[in-house]
Amino acid sequence: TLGQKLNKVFKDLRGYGKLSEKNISDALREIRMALLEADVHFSVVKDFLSKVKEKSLGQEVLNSITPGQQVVKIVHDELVELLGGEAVELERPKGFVKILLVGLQGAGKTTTAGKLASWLKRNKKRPLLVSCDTQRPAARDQLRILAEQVDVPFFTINDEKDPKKIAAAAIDRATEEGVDAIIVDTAGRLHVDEELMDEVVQVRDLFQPNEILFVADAMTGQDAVQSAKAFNESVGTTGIILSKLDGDSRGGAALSIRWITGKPIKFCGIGEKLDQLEAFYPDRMASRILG
Amino acid sequence: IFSGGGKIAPEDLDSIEEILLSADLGPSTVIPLIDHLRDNSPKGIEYNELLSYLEKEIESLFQQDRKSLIQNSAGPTVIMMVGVNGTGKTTTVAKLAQYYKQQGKSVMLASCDTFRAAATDQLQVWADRLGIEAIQQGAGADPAAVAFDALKAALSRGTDVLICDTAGRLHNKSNLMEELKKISRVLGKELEGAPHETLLVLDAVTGQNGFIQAEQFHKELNLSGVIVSKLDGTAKAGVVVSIEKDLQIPVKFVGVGESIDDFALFSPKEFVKELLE
Ligand SMILES: Nc1nc2c(ncn2[C@@H]2O[C@H](COP(=O)(O)OP(=O)(O)OP(=O)(O)O)[C@@H](O)[C@H]2O)c(=O)[nH]1
Ligand SMILES: Nc1nc2c(ncn2[C@@H]2O[C@H](COP(=O)(O)OP(=O)(O)OP(=O)(O)O)[C@@H](O)[C@H]2O)c(=O)[nH]1
Ligand SMILES: [Mg+2]
Ligand SMILES: [Mg+2]
Repeated sequence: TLGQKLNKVFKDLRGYGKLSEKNISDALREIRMALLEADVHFSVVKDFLSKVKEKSLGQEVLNSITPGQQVVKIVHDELVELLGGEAVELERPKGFVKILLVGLQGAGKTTTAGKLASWLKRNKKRPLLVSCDTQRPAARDQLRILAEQVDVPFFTINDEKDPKKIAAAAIDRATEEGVDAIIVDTAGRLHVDEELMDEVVQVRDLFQPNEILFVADAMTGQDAVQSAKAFNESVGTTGIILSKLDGDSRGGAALSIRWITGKPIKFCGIGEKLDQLEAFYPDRMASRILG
Repeated sequence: IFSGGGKIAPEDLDSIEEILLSADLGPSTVIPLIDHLRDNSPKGIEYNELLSYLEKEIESLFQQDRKSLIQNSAGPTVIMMVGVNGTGKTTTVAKLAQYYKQQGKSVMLASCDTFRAAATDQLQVWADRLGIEAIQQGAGADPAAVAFDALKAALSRGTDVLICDTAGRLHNKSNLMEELKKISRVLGKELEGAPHETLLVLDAVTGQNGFIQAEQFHKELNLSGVIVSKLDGTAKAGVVVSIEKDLQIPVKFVGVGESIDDFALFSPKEFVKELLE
C-alpha cells in the first residue's frame, strides 16, 4: 500500500529529526505513482503534489517520529478536501424537481434514471420517467421496463426522432399525471460530437432542468478531464453521478472530474439493481483512490 | 507542443511523458520508458528522431504475428462477446455480424443477455437490420440454455458463424464470472473447440482497470482477443499496450462509432501513431 511504501521511504529517519529534500522527493514520487495508477489525471496529480509538498515541509511531519504516517495523513486529508470535504446528506428535494441526465455512451444514464426514480419515490416524491433517447435501439423499452419495476409513470413519444419535442411534451404530461418530479434520460453522446452536444443544449433550454447530472463511469481513465470539462462548459452540469463503483477500479476519475468542474459528486451507483444508489462519501473515496 | 525538427531538451521529455500518460499507457509503462530515454538519449537528439524511436519502441510491444479471427473448418465458428457493463458488446456483435456477412458467410446471433432490461429487444433490432436470426428465450432464462439452443440451431442449419452476446458484468463478481464460464463449457460440450473466439470488448475511456479486466476475464475464460470500442472519442486506450505486452492478448478490431459500419481491423502502426498525436 502507499502507507507501507511511504514508511519505507522514511524508515531511517526516526530520531534523526530533519527530513531531507531526498526523503520528500522520494515520497512524492511514490504518491505520484499511486495516484496515476489510480487513474487520477496527471495535471490533477501535479497540482495535488505541490499542495502535499508544501504541507509535508511543515512542523507536524518534521517533528514527527513517524513522518511516513504523517505524510499519508496529509495525502488522505488533502484528497478528502479536494473531493468535497464533509459528506453531504442528501435531503428530500423540495418543489418541482426537473432532472436532466447526460454523459458518454454506456456510462449508466438509463439505469441511473431508474435508480433516481426509486430514490425520489422512497423520499415521498412522485417522479415521471421520460426517455429522450431517440437513437439507441430499444432505449425507450429499457427505461419503460425500469419504470414498471419502480412502479412510476413513464413517458416518451414512440416514433418521435426529435428529443426536444419529447422533453416539451413531458412537461405537459407531468401536469396531467400530477407528478412533482421529472427525470429525463438522454442518449449517450461524445463531447466531440458538435451536433449531439448542440442537441442536448437545446433539450436543456426547452426543459429548463434544476439539476443537470453528468453520469460518469468510475473506471474512466485520463479522458475523464476532457469529457467532464466539455459537458460542464457546453451543458453546464450541477452535479456528478459516479457509476459502477461496485467494480474494483480505484476511481481516480472522481478526483479528476471534481477538480476540473468544481461540481459536487452527488450519488454513487453501486450495482445494477434500482436500489443500488447511495450518497457520495469523500473519505471513503479517498481511501479507495489511495488503494 | 514542439515546433518540430528542433533538438530535444529534458523538459520536452516531460511533455512526451504527459502525452503518454494522458493516453492511459499507465505510469508503470511510461515512467521507466521516459527515465530510460532521459538517461540514454544522446544530448540534443532530434525531436523527429525521438518520436520515431518511441513509435517503433511502443509498436514492438505489440504481438508480432497477428492472426485475424479463427475459422472453424468443422462446423460453425462460435464467437463469445464478453466484457464489463456498457462497453459496447451488443453493438459490436452487430458490427462483427456484418463483417462476416460482407465475406459471404451466414451468421446467427445468440441473445445470452437474459438479465438486463430490453437486452434481447436491443439485439433483435440489430438482427432485423441485418436480416439474420437472433435466438432468444424469455427474460430470466438461463444464458447457457440460450447458447445451447443457438448452437443446436446453427449446427442443424449449417450456419457459418454463431456470435453470442452476453450480459455486461464486473470481473470482481465471481458468481457472474462463473455464469460466463458455464456458457463457455456448454458451447464446448456441444461442439468441440467452441467457443473458437472469446473476445473482450474494452471501452477506450477505460483507465488502468482495463488491464485488470483483461487479466481477470483471461484467467476465467482464456480470451482469444480484444476489441476496443469508442475510439471515435478523445480517449486513446493506451492500456492495450500493457494488455498486449504483459498478457499477450491481441487487439483484433476497433469500434469507431455507433453505426454498424464503424468497425475496422486493428493496426498497431495506426494505433501508435494516434497515441503520439
Ligand atoms: N455493476 C454496475 N453496473 C451498472 C451500474 N450502473 C449501470 N450499470 C450497467 O451498465 C450498463 C450500461 O448502463 P445503461 O444505463 O444502459 O447506460 P447508458 O448510459 O444509458 O448507455 P447509453 O444510453 O447507451 O449511453 C448496463 O449493463 C447497466 O446495468 C452500476 O452502478 N454498477
Ligand atoms: N461512440 C461510440 N459509441 C459506441 C461504440 N460502440 C458502442 N457504442 C455505444 O455504447 C453504448 C453501449 O453499447 P452496448 O452495445 O449497449 O454496450 P453493452 O456492452 O452491450 O452494454 P451492456 O450489455 O449493458 O453491458 C451504446 O450507446 C452504443 O451505441 C463505438 O465504437 N463508438
Ligand atoms: Mg441509455
Ligand atoms: Mg449488451
